[in-house]
Amino acid sequence: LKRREELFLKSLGFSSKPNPVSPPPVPSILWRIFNQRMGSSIQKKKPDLCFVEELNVPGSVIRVFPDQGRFILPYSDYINPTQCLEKRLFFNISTIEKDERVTMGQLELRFSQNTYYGRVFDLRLYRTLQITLKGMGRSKMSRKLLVAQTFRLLHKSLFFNLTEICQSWQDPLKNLGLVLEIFPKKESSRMSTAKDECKDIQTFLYTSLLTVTLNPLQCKKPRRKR
Amino acid sequence: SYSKMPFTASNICKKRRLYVEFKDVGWQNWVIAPQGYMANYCYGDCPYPLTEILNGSNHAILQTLVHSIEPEDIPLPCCVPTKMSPISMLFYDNNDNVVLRHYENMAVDECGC
Repeated sequence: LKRREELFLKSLGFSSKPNPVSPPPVPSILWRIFNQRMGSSIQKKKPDLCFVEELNVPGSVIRVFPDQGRFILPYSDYINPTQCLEKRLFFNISTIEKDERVTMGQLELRFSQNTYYGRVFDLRLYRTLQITLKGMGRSKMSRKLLVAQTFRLLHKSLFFNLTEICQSWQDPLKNLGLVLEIFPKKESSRMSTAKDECKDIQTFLYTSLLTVTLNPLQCKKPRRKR
Repeated sequence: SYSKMPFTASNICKKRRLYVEFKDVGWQNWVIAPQGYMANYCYGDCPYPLTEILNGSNHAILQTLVHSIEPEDIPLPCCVPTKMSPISMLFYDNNDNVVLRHYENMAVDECGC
Protein backbone atom coordinates (compact mmCIF):
# COMPACT_ATOMS: atom_id res chain seq x y z
CA LEU A 1 0.00 0.00 0.00
CA LYS A 2 2.85 2.37 0.85
CA ARG A 3 4.47 1.79 -2.52
CA ARG A 4 1.18 2.53 -4.27
CA GLU A 5 0.77 5.69 -2.22
CA GLU A 6 4.28 6.78 -3.20
CA LEU A 7 3.51 6.24 -6.87
CA PHE A 8 0.31 8.23 -6.60
CA LEU A 9 2.04 11.07 -4.75
CA LYS A 10 4.74 11.12 -7.41
CA SER A 11 2.10 11.51 -10.10
CA LEU A 12 0.74 14.49 -8.15
CA GLY A 13 4.21 16.07 -8.13
CA PHE A 14 5.45 15.14 -4.64
CA SER A 15 8.66 13.30 -3.87
CA SER A 16 7.14 12.12 -0.58
CA LYS A 17 4.13 12.77 1.62
CA PRO A 18 4.38 16.39 2.82
CA ASN A 19 4.91 16.79 6.53
CA PRO A 20 4.26 20.41 7.55
CA VAL A 21 5.96 21.36 10.84
CA SER A 22 4.32 24.66 11.79
CA PRO A 23 1.64 25.29 9.20
CA PRO A 24 0.62 28.96 8.94
CA PRO A 25 -2.99 30.11 8.55
CA VAL A 26 -4.32 29.88 5.01
CA PRO A 27 -4.35 33.30 3.30
CA SER A 28 -7.84 34.53 2.54
CA ILE A 29 -7.08 34.98 -1.16
CA LEU A 30 -6.39 31.25 -1.51
CA TRP A 31 -9.63 30.35 0.26
CA ARG A 32 -11.47 32.73 -2.04
CA ILE A 33 -9.98 31.23 -5.20
CA PHE A 34 -10.49 27.69 -3.95
CA ASN A 35 -14.15 28.33 -3.12
CA GLN A 36 -14.74 29.96 -6.50
CA ARG A 37 -13.23 26.98 -8.29
CA MET A 38 -15.11 24.41 -6.28
CA GLY A 39 -18.37 26.36 -6.47
CA SER A 40 -21.23 25.92 -8.88
CA SER A 41 -19.63 27.93 -11.69
CA ILE A 42 -17.14 25.16 -12.34
CA GLN A 43 -19.93 22.89 -13.51
CA LYS A 44 -21.21 25.40 -16.02
CA LYS A 45 -18.05 25.69 -18.06
CA LYS A 46 -14.90 23.67 -18.34
CA PRO A 47 -12.28 25.40 -16.23
CA ASP A 48 -9.07 26.50 -17.90
CA LEU A 49 -6.46 24.73 -15.83
CA CYS A 50 -3.67 26.92 -17.16
CA PHE A 51 -5.09 30.37 -16.47
CA VAL A 52 -5.83 31.90 -13.07
CA GLU A 53 -8.88 34.00 -13.81
CA GLU A 54 -8.98 35.51 -10.34
CA LEU A 55 -5.53 37.06 -10.80
CA ASN A 56 -5.74 37.40 -14.59
CA VAL A 57 -2.45 35.63 -15.31
CA PRO A 58 -1.49 32.37 -16.97
CA GLY A 59 -0.61 29.72 -14.43
CA SER A 60 -1.51 26.40 -12.91
CA VAL A 61 -0.06 26.53 -9.39
CA ILE A 62 -0.57 29.26 -6.78
CA ARG A 63 1.71 29.35 -3.75
CA VAL A 64 1.98 31.61 -0.74
CA PHE A 65 5.42 31.71 0.88
CA PRO A 66 5.76 32.95 4.44
CA ASP A 67 8.53 35.42 5.18
CA GLN A 68 11.53 33.86 6.94
CA GLY A 69 13.49 37.09 7.36
CA ARG A 70 14.15 38.80 10.68
CA PHE A 71 13.79 42.25 12.08
CA ILE A 72 17.18 43.92 11.89
CA LEU A 73 16.43 46.04 14.94
CA PRO A 74 13.72 44.84 17.33
CA TYR A 75 11.19 47.46 18.37
CA SER A 76 12.13 47.35 22.02
CA ASP A 77 15.76 48.20 21.34
CA TYR A 78 14.96 50.80 18.82
CA ILE A 79 15.93 54.38 19.52
CA ASN A 80 16.86 55.75 16.11
CA PRO A 81 14.49 58.71 15.64
CA THR A 82 14.56 58.58 11.85
CA GLN A 83 13.48 55.01 11.26
CA CYS A 84 10.50 52.96 12.44
CA LEU A 85 11.33 49.56 11.07
CA GLU A 86 14.04 47.71 9.23
CA LYS A 87 13.44 44.12 8.30
CA ARG A 88 14.98 41.48 6.14
CA LEU A 89 12.52 39.59 3.95
CA PHE A 90 13.37 36.13 2.73
CA PHE A 91 11.18 33.70 0.85
CA ASN A 92 12.43 30.20 0.21
CA ILE A 93 10.98 29.59 -3.23
CA SER A 94 13.09 26.50 -3.89
CA THR A 95 9.94 24.37 -4.07
CA ILE A 96 9.15 25.95 -7.44
CA GLU A 97 10.35 23.38 -9.94
CA LYS A 98 12.86 24.28 -12.62
CA ASP A 99 10.38 23.64 -15.41
CA GLU A 100 7.83 26.04 -13.93
CA ARG A 101 7.66 29.59 -15.25
CA VAL A 102 6.81 32.31 -12.75
CA THR A 103 4.02 34.44 -14.22
CA MET A 104 3.26 36.44 -11.11
CA GLY A 105 5.05 37.38 -7.90
CA GLN A 106 3.29 39.66 -5.46
CA LEU A 107 4.63 40.81 -2.12
CA GLU A 108 2.08 41.68 0.55
CA LEU A 109 2.85 43.78 3.62
CA ARG A 110 0.02 43.44 6.07
CA PHE A 111 -0.85 45.67 9.00
CA SER A 112 -3.36 44.82 11.66
CA GLN A 113 -5.25 48.10 11.48
CA ASN A 114 -6.04 50.86 9.04
CA THR A 115 -6.87 54.45 9.79
CA TYR A 116 -7.96 57.48 7.77
CA TYR A 117 -6.15 59.93 10.00
CA GLY A 118 -2.97 57.96 10.54
CA ARG A 119 0.50 59.31 10.00
CA VAL A 120 2.32 59.30 6.70
CA PHE A 121 5.31 57.05 6.25
CA ASP A 122 8.11 56.60 3.75
CA LEU A 123 8.80 53.09 2.61
CA ARG A 124 11.86 51.74 0.87
CA LEU A 125 12.25 48.24 -0.43
CA TYR A 126 15.67 47.01 -1.51
CA ARG A 127 16.83 43.85 -3.19
CA THR A 128 19.87 42.35 -1.49
CA LEU A 129 22.64 41.79 -4.01
CA GLN A 130 25.30 40.46 -1.67
CA ILE A 131 25.54 39.42 1.95
CA THR A 132 27.56 41.82 4.09
CA LEU A 133 28.67 42.01 7.69
CA LYS A 134 26.36 43.58 10.25
CA GLY A 135 26.23 47.34 9.88
CA MET A 136 27.94 47.24 6.47
CA GLY A 137 24.85 46.49 4.43
CA ARG A 138 23.88 49.94 3.25
CA SER A 139 26.28 50.37 0.36
CA LYS A 140 24.94 50.66 -3.20
CA MET A 141 26.96 47.60 -4.13
CA SER A 142 25.16 45.36 -1.66
CA ARG A 143 21.57 46.33 -2.41
CA LYS A 144 19.40 47.85 -5.09
CA LEU A 145 16.44 50.13 -4.45
CA LEU A 146 13.25 48.62 -5.89
CA VAL A 147 10.51 50.79 -4.40
CA ALA A 148 10.46 54.19 -2.67
CA GLN A 149 7.01 55.44 -1.84
CA THR A 150 4.97 57.33 0.70
CA PHE A 151 1.95 55.69 2.25
CA ARG A 152 -0.71 56.19 4.87
CA LEU A 153 -2.37 53.30 6.64
CA LEU A 154 -5.57 53.64 4.64
CA HIS A 155 -5.54 49.99 3.72
CA LYS A 156 -4.50 47.01 5.73
CA SER A 157 -2.18 45.73 3.04
CA LEU A 158 0.36 47.09 0.59
CA PHE A 159 1.17 45.07 -2.53
CA PHE A 160 4.28 45.11 -4.71
CA ASN A 161 4.94 43.43 -8.04
CA LEU A 162 7.97 41.13 -7.74
CA THR A 163 7.39 38.99 -10.82
CA GLU A 164 10.76 39.62 -12.46
CA ILE A 165 12.61 39.26 -9.19
CA CYS A 166 10.94 35.92 -8.47
CA GLN A 167 11.96 34.74 -11.93
CA SER A 168 15.59 35.51 -11.13
CA TRP A 169 15.25 33.96 -7.65
CA GLN A 170 14.63 30.60 -9.29
CA ASP A 171 18.42 30.49 -9.30
CA PRO A 172 18.89 29.98 -5.52
CA LEU A 173 22.27 31.73 -5.57
CA LYS A 174 20.51 34.95 -6.59
CA ASN A 175 17.89 34.75 -3.88
CA LEU A 176 19.41 36.83 -1.09
CA GLY A 177 16.10 38.36 -0.10
CA LEU A 178 14.96 41.94 0.37
CA VAL A 179 15.29 44.69 2.96
CA LEU A 180 12.27 46.72 4.02
CA GLU A 181 12.67 50.09 5.71
CA ILE A 182 9.86 52.29 7.00
CA PHE A 183 10.42 55.87 8.21
CA PRO A 184 8.09 58.53 9.56
CA LYS A 185 7.50 61.18 6.89
CA LYS A 186 9.94 63.97 7.55
CA GLU A 187 7.50 66.94 7.55
CA SER A 188 5.39 65.41 10.28
CA SER A 189 8.21 64.59 12.64
CA ARG A 190 8.97 68.03 14.03
CA MET A 191 6.88 68.09 17.18
CA SER A 192 6.71 64.50 18.30
CA THR A 193 9.12 61.83 19.45
CA ALA A 194 10.21 58.88 17.36
CA LYS A 195 8.19 56.56 19.54
CA ASP A 196 4.99 58.46 18.74
CA GLU A 197 5.86 58.69 15.09
CA CYS A 198 6.27 54.95 14.75
CA LYS A 199 3.36 53.92 16.96
CA ASP A 200 0.98 53.16 14.08
CA ILE A 201 3.49 51.14 12.14
CA GLN A 202 3.98 48.81 15.06
CA THR A 203 0.75 47.19 13.98
CA PHE A 204 2.87 45.62 11.27
CA LEU A 205 1.85 41.99 11.15
CA TYR A 206 3.51 39.95 8.46
CA THR A 207 4.78 39.76 4.93
CA SER A 208 4.09 37.03 2.42
CA LEU A 209 4.86 36.33 -1.21
CA LEU A 210 2.21 35.03 -3.57
CA THR A 211 3.44 33.37 -6.75
CA VAL A 212 1.67 31.92 -9.76
CA THR A 213 3.59 29.50 -11.93
CA LEU A 214 2.92 27.75 -15.18
CA ASN A 215 4.13 24.26 -15.85
CA PRO A 216 4.77 24.06 -19.62
CA LEU A 217 4.56 20.28 -19.54
CA GLN A 218 1.01 20.50 -18.18
CA CYS A 219 0.04 23.59 -20.13
CA LYS A 220 1.13 23.28 -23.71
CA LYS A 221 0.52 26.19 -26.05
CA PRO A 222 -2.38 25.48 -28.43
CA ARG A 223 -1.27 24.90 -32.00
CA ARG A 224 -1.88 27.78 -34.36
CA LYS A 225 -4.81 27.41 -36.72
CA ARG A 226 -3.93 27.79 -40.37
CA SER B 1 -31.20 -11.43 -28.23
CA TYR B 2 -31.27 -9.18 -25.20
CA SER B 3 -33.59 -11.53 -23.38
CA LYS B 4 -30.89 -14.20 -23.48
CA MET B 5 -28.26 -11.91 -22.03
CA PRO B 6 -26.84 -13.38 -18.84
CA PHE B 7 -26.04 -9.87 -17.61
CA THR B 8 -28.34 -7.96 -15.33
CA ALA B 9 -28.52 -4.20 -14.96
CA SER B 10 -26.67 -4.37 -11.69
CA ASN B 11 -23.49 -5.91 -13.01
CA ILE B 12 -23.04 -4.05 -16.27
CA CYS B 13 -20.33 -1.43 -16.64
CA LYS B 14 -21.29 1.81 -14.95
CA LYS B 15 -20.08 4.52 -12.62
CA ARG B 16 -20.03 3.50 -8.96
CA ARG B 17 -20.04 5.91 -6.10
CA LEU B 18 -16.77 6.31 -4.19
CA TYR B 19 -16.21 9.13 -1.74
CA VAL B 20 -12.57 9.50 -0.74
CA GLU B 21 -12.06 11.06 2.68
CA PHE B 22 -8.47 12.32 3.02
CA LYS B 23 -8.58 11.53 6.72
CA ASP B 24 -9.11 7.86 5.89
CA VAL B 25 -5.87 7.75 3.92
CA GLY B 26 -3.92 9.70 6.56
CA TRP B 27 -3.57 12.88 4.52
CA GLN B 28 -5.39 15.23 6.88
CA ASN B 29 -2.11 16.76 8.13
CA TRP B 30 -1.20 18.35 4.84
CA VAL B 31 -4.38 18.55 2.73
CA ILE B 32 -6.26 21.66 3.85
CA ALA B 33 -9.23 21.41 1.50
CA PRO B 34 -11.29 19.69 0.37
CA GLN B 35 -11.64 17.19 3.19
CA GLY B 36 -12.63 14.63 0.63
CA TYR B 37 -14.22 14.36 -2.79
CA MET B 38 -16.39 12.15 -4.95
CA ALA B 39 -13.77 10.17 -6.86
CA ASN B 40 -16.09 7.36 -8.11
CA TYR B 41 -14.93 4.36 -10.09
CA CYS B 42 -16.01 2.20 -13.02
CA TYR B 43 -17.03 -1.39 -12.53
CA GLY B 44 -19.08 -3.98 -14.36
CA ASP B 45 -19.19 -6.17 -17.43
CA CYS B 46 -19.13 -5.17 -21.06
CA PRO B 47 -21.25 -7.97 -22.57
CA TYR B 48 -21.98 -8.88 -26.15
CA PRO B 49 -23.73 -7.12 -27.79
CA LEU B 50 -22.73 -3.70 -26.48
CA THR B 51 -25.74 -1.48 -26.17
CA GLU B 52 -25.80 2.30 -26.27
CA ILE B 53 -26.04 2.56 -22.52
CA LEU B 54 -22.67 0.89 -22.22
CA ASN B 55 -21.06 3.71 -24.17
CA GLY B 56 -18.77 1.39 -26.10
CA SER B 57 -16.04 2.55 -28.44
CA ASN B 58 -15.93 1.15 -31.98
CA HIS B 59 -12.99 -0.92 -30.88
CA ALA B 60 -14.92 -2.35 -27.94
CA ILE B 61 -17.83 -3.31 -30.20
CA LEU B 62 -15.43 -5.12 -32.51
CA GLN B 63 -13.72 -6.78 -29.56
CA THR B 64 -17.01 -8.16 -28.23
CA LEU B 65 -17.73 -9.50 -31.70
CA VAL B 66 -14.37 -11.25 -31.90
CA HIS B 67 -14.84 -12.49 -28.34
CA SER B 68 -18.09 -14.17 -29.36
CA ILE B 69 -16.12 -16.08 -32.01
CA GLU B 70 -12.95 -16.74 -30.00
CA PRO B 71 -14.07 -16.54 -26.34
CA GLU B 72 -10.99 -18.25 -24.98
CA ASP B 73 -8.41 -16.09 -26.76
CA ILE B 74 -10.02 -12.69 -26.81
CA PRO B 75 -11.44 -11.21 -23.60
CA LEU B 76 -14.40 -8.91 -23.36
CA PRO B 77 -13.59 -5.19 -23.32
CA CYS B 78 -12.87 -3.48 -20.01
CA CYS B 79 -15.06 -1.06 -18.14
CA VAL B 80 -13.10 2.21 -17.92
CA PRO B 81 -13.58 5.93 -17.25
CA THR B 82 -14.55 7.81 -20.41
CA LYS B 83 -14.98 11.24 -18.87
CA MET B 84 -13.08 12.61 -15.89
CA SER B 85 -12.88 15.96 -14.21
CA PRO B 86 -10.23 17.84 -12.22
CA ILE B 87 -10.30 18.90 -8.59
CA SER B 88 -8.55 21.78 -6.87
CA MET B 89 -6.52 21.02 -3.79
CA LEU B 90 -5.30 23.40 -1.13
CA PHE B 91 -2.40 21.97 0.82
CA TYR B 92 0.80 22.56 2.77
CA ASP B 93 4.06 21.46 1.19
CA ASN B 94 7.16 20.29 3.04
CA ASN B 95 8.31 23.87 3.66
CA ASP B 96 5.01 24.96 5.24
CA ASN B 97 4.05 26.94 2.14
CA VAL B 98 0.37 27.05 1.23
CA VAL B 99 -0.28 25.78 -2.31
CA LEU B 100 -3.39 25.79 -4.46
CA ARG B 101 -3.24 23.50 -7.43
CA HIS B 102 -5.52 21.82 -9.96
CA TYR B 103 -5.17 18.11 -10.50
CA GLU B 104 -6.56 16.68 -13.69
CA ASN B 105 -8.46 13.40 -14.05
CA MET B 106 -9.26 12.98 -10.37
CA ALA B 107 -12.99 12.27 -10.45
CA VAL B 108 -14.83 9.83 -12.72
CA ASP B 109 -17.85 11.40 -14.39
CA GLU B 110 -18.75 8.71 -16.93
CA CYS B 111 -17.77 5.12 -17.67
CA GLY B 112 -17.79 3.07 -20.83
CA CYS B 113 -16.46 -0.02 -22.50
